[in-house]
Amino acid sequence: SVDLNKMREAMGIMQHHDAVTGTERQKVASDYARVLFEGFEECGIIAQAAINKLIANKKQSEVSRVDAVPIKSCLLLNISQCDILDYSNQFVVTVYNPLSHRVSHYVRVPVSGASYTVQDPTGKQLKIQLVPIPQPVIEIPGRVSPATMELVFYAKDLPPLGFRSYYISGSNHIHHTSKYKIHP
Amino acid sequence: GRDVILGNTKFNAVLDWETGSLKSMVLDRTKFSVSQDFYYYKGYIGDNKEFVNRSSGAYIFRPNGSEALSVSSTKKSSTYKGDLVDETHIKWSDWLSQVVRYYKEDTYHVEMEWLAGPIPVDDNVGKEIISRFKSDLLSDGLFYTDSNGREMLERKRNFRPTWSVNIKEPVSANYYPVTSRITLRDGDKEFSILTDRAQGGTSLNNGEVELMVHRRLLHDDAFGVSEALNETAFGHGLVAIGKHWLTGGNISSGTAAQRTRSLQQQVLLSPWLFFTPADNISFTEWV
Repeated sequence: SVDLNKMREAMGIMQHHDAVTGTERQKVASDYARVLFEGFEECGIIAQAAINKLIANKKQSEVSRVDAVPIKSCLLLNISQCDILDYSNQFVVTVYNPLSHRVSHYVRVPVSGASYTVQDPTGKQLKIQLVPIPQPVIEIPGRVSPATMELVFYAKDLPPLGFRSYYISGSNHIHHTSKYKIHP
Repeated sequence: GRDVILGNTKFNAVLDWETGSLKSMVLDRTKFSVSQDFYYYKGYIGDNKEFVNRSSGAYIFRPNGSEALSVSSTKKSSTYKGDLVDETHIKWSDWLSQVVRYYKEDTYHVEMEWLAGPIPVDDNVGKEIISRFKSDLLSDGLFYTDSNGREMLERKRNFRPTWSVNIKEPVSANYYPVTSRITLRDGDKEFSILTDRAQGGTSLNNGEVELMVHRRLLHDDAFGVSEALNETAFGHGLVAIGKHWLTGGNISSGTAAQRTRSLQQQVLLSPWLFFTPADNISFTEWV
């Protein structure tokens, strides 16, 4: 409950029309972004604990191991940026369905490798597609990522109020170093 | 040299092969003409001494004149087709582009991801950028906008339901808040655009819908901020990115309502993604 408070506060502050309509100064917008970020960080603790609990329920014997699984959000996915993916050749994408009925969802994640395989928990290899990320004509500071493509796959029939994880491995992955170190 | 078709026989969007411009759509096997383009309004410059002479600014949308100007007439596009998604990347200018997407499985919508900014103001003109859709729907001056997720409200151009109105600013006086959706109807046909955020929108002519996506203004509107809505980050004007989704269908068969509801749930209560690095974990171990 305590971990929800930051987001509760953020939602309270964002009843103000400036937070909704875009009439605020940029510094105010940046402050709203800061408040929301803190909310997401704290809610992430709950999400991670909840998903680990769901995993653990299936395999009680491995509770201690799965408790250690870090599950992170990438809040800059809207601009095709995710530092976890920039530095990992293999990663797991967990897709949580917040609706009370089954849904299917096209997952898009920014990647910098040349080829990838995506497997569902049964080991079935899913169809994937790599689509180029449009590059800006004018170089503007903002998006900081080596990713040049987006990996697309279809997460079909996600269970209601539940999740499914997909194991993704890449080959010919280019490891990027400090040049792309993400600034706060 | 052939136009790009995104979709199938029941639902599709046809784009011009060279520019990527939307030309027509098929909803429930019914074809209708629809185009989309980006325009901008020049911001009005007033002296702020009286209400009727205030500048366009953070709180007031007040274009200088009623005509929106085209952002660019020379668009360039490239199309990427695959097993899961077809998409066309369209460039209007150095500061405005859009990706049009059609996902192939069970999809009855087209996604448009626009990227606008930094809006150039070297000419000392503030600009308010809109995405405008023109169709052959006979909408009879009516359009529908949602009201903070409550209900769809009917809006009638140049009209107020409870008093006799004398419209002096035909563009801004017809703008309404669109928190998630704006819709046109013609007989049994319905055409909706869903937004990913609250935006201003209207229908200034029958069959037309427009939504404001970004603004950069050089004068204060004297409503208290005391500064123009001319923001920068890293020394550049702001860049905004967002999505519009186009969908529709027949009203009597319920497909329009069903598709819109389903799409709203998909995009407004979208699945959450979480990531775990697994460089040292094999698939078998992970399973």
